[in-house]
Amino acid sequence: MYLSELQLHGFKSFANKTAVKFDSGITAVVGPNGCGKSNIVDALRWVLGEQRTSMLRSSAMQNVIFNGTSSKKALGMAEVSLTIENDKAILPVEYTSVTISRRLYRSGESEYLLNGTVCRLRDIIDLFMDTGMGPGAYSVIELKMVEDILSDKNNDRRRLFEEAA
Amino acid sequence: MYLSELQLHGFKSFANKTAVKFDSGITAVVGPNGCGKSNIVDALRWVLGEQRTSMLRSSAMQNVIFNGTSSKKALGMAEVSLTIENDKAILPVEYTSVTISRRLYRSGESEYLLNGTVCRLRDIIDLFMDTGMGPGAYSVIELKMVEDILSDKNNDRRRLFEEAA
Amino acid sequence: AHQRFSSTFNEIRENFKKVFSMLFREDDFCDLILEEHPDDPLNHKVEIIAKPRGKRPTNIEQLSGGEKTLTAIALLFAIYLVKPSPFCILDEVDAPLDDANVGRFANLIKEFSKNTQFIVITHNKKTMDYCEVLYGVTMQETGISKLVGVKLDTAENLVS
Amino acid sequence: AHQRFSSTFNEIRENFKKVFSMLFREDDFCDLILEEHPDDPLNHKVEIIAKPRGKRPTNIEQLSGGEKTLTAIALLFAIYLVKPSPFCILDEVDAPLDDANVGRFANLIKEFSKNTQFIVITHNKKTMDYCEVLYGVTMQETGISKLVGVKLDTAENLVS
Ligand SMILES: Nc1ncnc2c1ncn2[C@@H]1O[C@H](COP(=O)(O)OP(=O)(O)OP(=O)(O)O)[C@@H](O)[C@H]1O
Ligand SMILES: Nc1ncnc2c1ncn2[C@@H]1O[C@H](COP(=O)(O)OP(=O)(O)OP(=O)(O)O)[C@@H](O)[C@H]1O
Ligand SMILES: [Mg+2]
Ligand SMILES: [Mg+2]
Repeated sequence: MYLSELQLHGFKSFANKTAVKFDSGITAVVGPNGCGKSNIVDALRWVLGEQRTSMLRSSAMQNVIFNGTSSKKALGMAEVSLTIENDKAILPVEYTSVTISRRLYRSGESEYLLNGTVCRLRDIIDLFMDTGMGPGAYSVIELKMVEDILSDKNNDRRRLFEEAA
Repeated sequence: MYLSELQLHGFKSFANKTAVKFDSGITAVVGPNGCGKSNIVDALRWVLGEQRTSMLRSSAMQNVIFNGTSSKKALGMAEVSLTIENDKAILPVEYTSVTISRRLYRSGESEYLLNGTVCRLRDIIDLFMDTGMGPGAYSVIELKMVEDILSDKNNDRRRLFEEAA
Repeated sequence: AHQRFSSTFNEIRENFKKVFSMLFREDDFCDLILEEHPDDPLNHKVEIIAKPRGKRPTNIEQLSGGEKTLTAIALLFAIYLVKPSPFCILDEVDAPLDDANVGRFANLIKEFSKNTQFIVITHNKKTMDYCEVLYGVTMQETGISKLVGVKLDTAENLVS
Repeated sequence: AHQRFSSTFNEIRENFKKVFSMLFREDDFCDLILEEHPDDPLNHKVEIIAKPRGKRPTNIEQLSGGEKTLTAIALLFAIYLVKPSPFCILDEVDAPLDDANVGRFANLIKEFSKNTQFIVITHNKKTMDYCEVLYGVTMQETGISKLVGVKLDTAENLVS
């Protein structure tokens, strides 16, 4: 099972529709400070159902919608779609690939889609049960976590161990 | 006023007597991870009277004494000396340069020296009064401070502002 | 529950020793210790022991920035391996590492990429050398991100 | 005391705007705001506003790792300039910066080095180019640091 494509439209600095095709091995993402690399990571967390705004560097969920610049107006919706290849039949075997999408409007209304059909977040969570993917699954390693695990201020280490148990 | 030389002997990983001659402009210190660069920063803080072991990445003051390796025994004393050029006569004009030294023995006994003569920490603090140097003076910028001032968890920003006032 | 925590702890400890030895050298020692508090059995802390190459740090605080980062990466991977996701994203974790350690870190990723898909965000040219596919993100138009597929030599222009 | 804090705050704010403009570009906006709490006058917080180049981040949390680091460096310098010490030590603060920002950071140091002596610890080859004197620290003998004076081309071998 691997990620084949991530599509972003109106998500943070990705005002225009953008498609990132991942290699099944190692894909590097490079570029200057502030160009949008970590925003791609936020998009991945978000489409997999992340609800904690602190994990998305935002104080409110609507902050992930492209909020405009001096030369382009803010957008009304953010949409991210992730396509996963089911090459090892880990997901139900009728799927060769699965596309999950999440949309958020400025009003606060939001939608989840599974292969283009509107569904509930619950359906996506159930589909990825026991695959190691989905909200709360441990798939991102960043320097902030390095510092937290070393300083262990809030017994972070123990908490990480318990989440893995 | 500028630093001309730092001598380390038995301080952390500097088991052998080492002299670092600084340029009056910009001196770069480079080398692989763990080779001793930040230990030089700790030595500078320490010789200027730093008493907080947390600022020296140590749980006890004696931890700054070279604690031995599998091939060399631990030493019984740490000594650091710093020579400052008084080119702008900021310090009392009879000094062309001033050397301050600090020693710490495993027993916990410690000494301060001014131009080779044993003195009290008080004498060093008085000498550097109003020069912007000395314990608590704000001369080191590192990434940990960058994180603290951004996260502002313990009202760090306000505290830094007040210390400057 | 305590049983399950114990077995998970042991598994993480095994993984930690294995990953640590891939990132450090053969004569480097590491361990994880569960500090039991007889009066507070639900609240023991996990202690990390890491002693590179003949050094004798009294605790990990004494280690250098790069050594601590490498140790933390080993532990985070060790935890990850208990319930591995099909993919793993690394966001600039190589920033505090010198060239030699970047090489060891990249070799580790290469080794694990047989079973795990990696997405690596980096400013480090040496790390980029180990990746099959390179994407550049630019912001030509103020505040708007744009993606470009990139070959390695172009990447070096892209990161400035 | 409140008077002195106010005047210090204003001085820091002036410095911050000046240093920020040296590290960012001309159309980048920044400010420092003292949030007054009428009910708790001794406990106002300092808020940092930083808006690079036409972007409109709602707060600094939305900025990227490198943008935040550059903003923090500007503020730390601004505070430093109120009671400047004759010397300033920078320990690997350039690690999160891309090449262009390393250049701006190094130019800032160069500018201030007329009045301040700098000791810069770095793994970054571009930063090294701006320094007059380069020292290499090695650990040939296990766990024991040794200093070598270094010319730039040797430094590149030294950091690996
Ligand atoms: N909702 C939004 N609308 C528009 N721009 C946004 C939004 N949220 C964040 N941004 C912008 O995205 C930029 C951050 O991008 P990101 O964190 O991905 O950078 P990066 O490539 O990871 O950089 P670095 O190398 O410094 O870590 C910031 O400049 C921020 O202003
Ligand atoms: N009292 C001591 N005796 C011997 N070695 C010590 C002592 N205290 C610290 N060390 C060693 O010094 C090393 C740390 O050095 P330092 O922090 O200066 O590295 P660095 O050059 O800054 O590396 P990095 O680039 O990773 O930040 C550690 O490996 C630590 O074990
Ligand atoms: Mg980033
Ligand atoms: Mg260091």
